[in-house]
Amino acid sequence: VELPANHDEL
Amino acid sequence: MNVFRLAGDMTHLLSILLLLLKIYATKSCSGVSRKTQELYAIVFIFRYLDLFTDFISVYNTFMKVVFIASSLAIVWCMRFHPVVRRSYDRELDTFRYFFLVGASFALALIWHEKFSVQEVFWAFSIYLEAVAILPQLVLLQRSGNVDNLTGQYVFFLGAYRAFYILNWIYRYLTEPRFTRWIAGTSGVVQTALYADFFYYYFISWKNNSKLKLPA
Repeated sequence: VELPANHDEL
Repeated sequence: MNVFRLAGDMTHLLSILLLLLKIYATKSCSGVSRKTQELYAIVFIFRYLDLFTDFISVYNTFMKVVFIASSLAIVWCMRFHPVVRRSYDRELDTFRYFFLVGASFALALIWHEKFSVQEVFWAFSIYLEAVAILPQLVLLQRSGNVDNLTGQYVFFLGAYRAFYILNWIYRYLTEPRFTRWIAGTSGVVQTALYADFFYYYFISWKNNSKLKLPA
C-alpha cells in the first residue's frame, strides 16, 4: 500500500 | 527534529507573538493586512485537517492548535474587536486575494502528493502560504511608515521558511530517499517574495532609520 505522504512537519 | 526546523518553528511562533503583542499593546492593527491574516487562517485550517486523525507528537499537535487559534484570533480582532477594528487600513488593504486562493487550489489539483481530499488540501495550503504575504507587502508599500513591531513580524515570518529550507537540505543530506518537492519548491518561492523586504529591512537596521518600502 502506498505510504501516506508523511507530514511530520508543521 | 533538527535544529533548523526547531529554529524555523520558534521563529514562526515569535512572529505570531510579535503580531499579537502589537495588536494587544497598541490596541491597533494599523499597517497589518487583514487579508494576509485571513489567508494564513485558511492555510492553517487546510494544512492541519489531520489534527484529530494523525497524532505525531505533543509538540506537533500543540503547535498546530496554537497556529490555528492565533490566526483566527487575529482575524477576529481585526474584524470585530470594537477598538482594534477601527484602525484597520481598509482602503489600503485592497489586494484581490481571491485569485491567490483560486490559483493555489487549481495548482493543488494538478500537483499533489496523492489525489485525496487531505493531500490536495495540504498542497493547496502549501501553495497558498507561499503567496499569502503579498497583501501584507503591498500594504507596507502603500502605508508610508511601518511601525517596528509590524516590521519585525514580517521579518520573522519570512525568516521562518528560510530556516525550513535549511531543514529540508539537512534532511535530504542525512535521510535516505527524503524528498519534499512540493513544500521545498513552494518554500523557495515564498522566501524569495521577501527578498526586497529583507533588503530594505537590513538597510533600515544598518542606518538605524525607519523601515520604508519604496512605493
